[in-house]
Amino acid sequence: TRKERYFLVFTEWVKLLQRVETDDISTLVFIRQMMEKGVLSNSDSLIEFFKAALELSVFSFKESDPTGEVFTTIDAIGKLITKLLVLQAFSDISRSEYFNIVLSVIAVVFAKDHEQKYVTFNERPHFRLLSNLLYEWEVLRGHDFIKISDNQTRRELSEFDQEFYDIFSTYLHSLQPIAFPGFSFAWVTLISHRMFLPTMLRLPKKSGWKNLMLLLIDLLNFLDTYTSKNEVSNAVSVVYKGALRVFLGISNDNPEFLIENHLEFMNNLPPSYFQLKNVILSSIPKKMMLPNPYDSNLSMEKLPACQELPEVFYDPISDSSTLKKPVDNYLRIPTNSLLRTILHGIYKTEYDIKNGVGYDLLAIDSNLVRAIVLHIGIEVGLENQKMPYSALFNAKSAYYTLLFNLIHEGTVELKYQVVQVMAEQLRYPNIHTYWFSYVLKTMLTSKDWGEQLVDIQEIILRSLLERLIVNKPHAWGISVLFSQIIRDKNINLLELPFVKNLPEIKNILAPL
Amino acid sequence: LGADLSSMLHSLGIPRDSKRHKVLYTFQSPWAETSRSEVEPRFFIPE
Amino acid sequence: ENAAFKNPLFKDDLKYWLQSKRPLMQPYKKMPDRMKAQLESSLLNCPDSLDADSPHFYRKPLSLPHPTSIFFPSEPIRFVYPIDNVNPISVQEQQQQEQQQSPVKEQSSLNKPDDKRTEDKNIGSDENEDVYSRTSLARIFSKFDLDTLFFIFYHYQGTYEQFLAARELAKNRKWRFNKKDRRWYYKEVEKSPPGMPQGEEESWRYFDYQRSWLARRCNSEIVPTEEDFEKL
Repeated sequence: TRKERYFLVFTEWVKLLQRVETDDISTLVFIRQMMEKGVLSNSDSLIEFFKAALELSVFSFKESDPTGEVFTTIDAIGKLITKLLVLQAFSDISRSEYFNIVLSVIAVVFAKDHEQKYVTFNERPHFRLLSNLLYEWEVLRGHDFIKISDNQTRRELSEFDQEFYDIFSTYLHSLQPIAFPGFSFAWVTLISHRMFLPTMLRLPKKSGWKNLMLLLIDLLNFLDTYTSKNEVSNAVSVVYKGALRVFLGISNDNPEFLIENHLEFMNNLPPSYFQLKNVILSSIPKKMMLPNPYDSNLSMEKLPACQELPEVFYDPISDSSTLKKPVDNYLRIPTNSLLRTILHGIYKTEYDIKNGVGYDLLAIDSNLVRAIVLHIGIEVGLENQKMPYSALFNAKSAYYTLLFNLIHEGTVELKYQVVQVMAEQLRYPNIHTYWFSYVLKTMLTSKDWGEQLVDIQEIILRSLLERLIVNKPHAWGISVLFSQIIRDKNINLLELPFVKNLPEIKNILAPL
Repeated sequence: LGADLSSMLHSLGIPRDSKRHKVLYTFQSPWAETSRSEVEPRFFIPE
Repeated sequence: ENAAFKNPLFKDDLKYWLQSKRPLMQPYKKMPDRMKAQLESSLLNCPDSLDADSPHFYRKPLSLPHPTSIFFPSEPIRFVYPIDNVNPISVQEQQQQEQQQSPVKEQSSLNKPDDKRTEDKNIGSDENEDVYSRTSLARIFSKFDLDTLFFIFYHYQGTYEQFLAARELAKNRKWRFNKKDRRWYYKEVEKSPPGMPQGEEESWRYFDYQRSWLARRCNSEIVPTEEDFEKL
């Protein structure tokens, strides 16, 4: 059959690579012959050939002696794919169409193997092929494809570089663990691959960030979907450990990625993952020196860094959201009707299942609350450069009263969501950390709450404690605020009724 | 409550001193247990 | 909407791909047993760093293969450096060590209160600190003598080892590669002996890889010029 003929041709290619070096002229002659003799002359033959080659490679992986070279055929395919990416004239199909076709064949052969083989499916050959493609491309693209002698091709490849990663990320997104659980561990290894993750973090103009966010959110969604409150399967907890380690690596190498995208991460993080939350929110800009947060005469007011605006990768309340106008109008002129509109917009018509600590359902749109709170922070930051300190750090300012009223008028779950999102803004020294710690400190002892005061105090302390009783790291802003509260003469935590009634909390607070 | 991350940081090669080294370019695997060997990082040889 | 899938050749296998979209649209409330089993098998087959390593293709052997004893390891020994350790150990030794030693209890660098985060060490910005410095191979190269480094440089063209040899020669041994004659040069500065009028005597040496395989002194007129040197 034609398929068997393709098997033979591919086997010849594999044997050739075992006898000559990969840049040997005979490899080019071989490829030219494949084109001239109809093996790789059009999309159809391309699809059929690669389908045959892939099936043969996956099969030979299974058949080969595990202690020997199990990837010989897979490595040969990766080399052929990248050579064709460079060598073809791409007159009848474009480079990206070619790459899409090849990745589509890989995806379909993979999906069939995954679905048919069920538990005997082995992810390793499929992983190896995608890992090789990343490696081969990284070798090619060094110093802007300087290895490519032909200038025209070199220019085309340089333009294609961004597309390579876009297309590759799209397929990785489709291979995510929720869709292909049998590929989960290979998938986590691919998105953190040394020839993928650092490149996506550092593509010019942050052009890799959007795709990378998509993939990391796929990972968080998988964890969120399959972390149930009382039990987490062993496999899921291993995935979690891998995710934690990847985030630690990102926080070490490129903290700005976590800093500027913290909103998106918080929107998708499972609510009970406090340590991972802290890793993300504890990231600090590379050049920054962190003053000791427990220093008793530390005051944010005196820190120049606390006047700086933190970078945010996108505006949280995009113009599409219905609440941007009412919120902006309220910040200009606070009115009750606007408040009603905003409150109404926050409540959902149906419940969300949430594995929260102390709650299972959510009747409010927590992402919208997060967007509103961060939007207020951004507006304050911008105003701070024009208005005097007293105008913004003022319980009469519209910024403060909007947050106050959302809490005052809101159900207990809205109170908690608003407060814990404000606590999320307490990160490294910047104007958001500074202003929200002012707001929380003021709210903690404000008489305007009336009989709600104790409830609000309990929610504020809970929102801080839940971030501090977990293992390090702890966000700098949280540590500063908490140590200031401990020393604050206007409030004695041990006297608060909800502390007196809870010995385990009292035992935490008393020594402090 | 999470875990003490110091051994995880150690396995990542994030040094205890504050000097930062990039770790993702030589990242072997998401798990310490499967980082059995070092991996060839990207490198460049001028023409 | 993937144009490639329009091709009829995908028709009979596309259903497997589409099947995967269902749990994306409607994630399971509770992980079904089938999925749990698949996740378990994925954990068992988890790719390790050897799977993720760079593919190695055929390389022309440097010399005719001389018989080695069958006890020699066929798989290249992968060195793993415990970060602080100075001597490379093989994976096997490390595994023994790990069994004995409890996980390292050390103060994490994260968030030590008086944590003084210094200037970030971008790649290559700091003289000696770059991505490769902490790899065991680069550390082993720092122990090689010049002869070995030149051998690797000239005989393992295009490989990672050649890159490391060039890096060691340039960064740590202060040799410079001349693009024109493809020789490595070394500038020797001799202080004039005390008592003589202070002055510096510059002299150049190059490694003669074509004939003598020795470092030779350049005679004074052919002193290499700056732009002949590769910026490594």
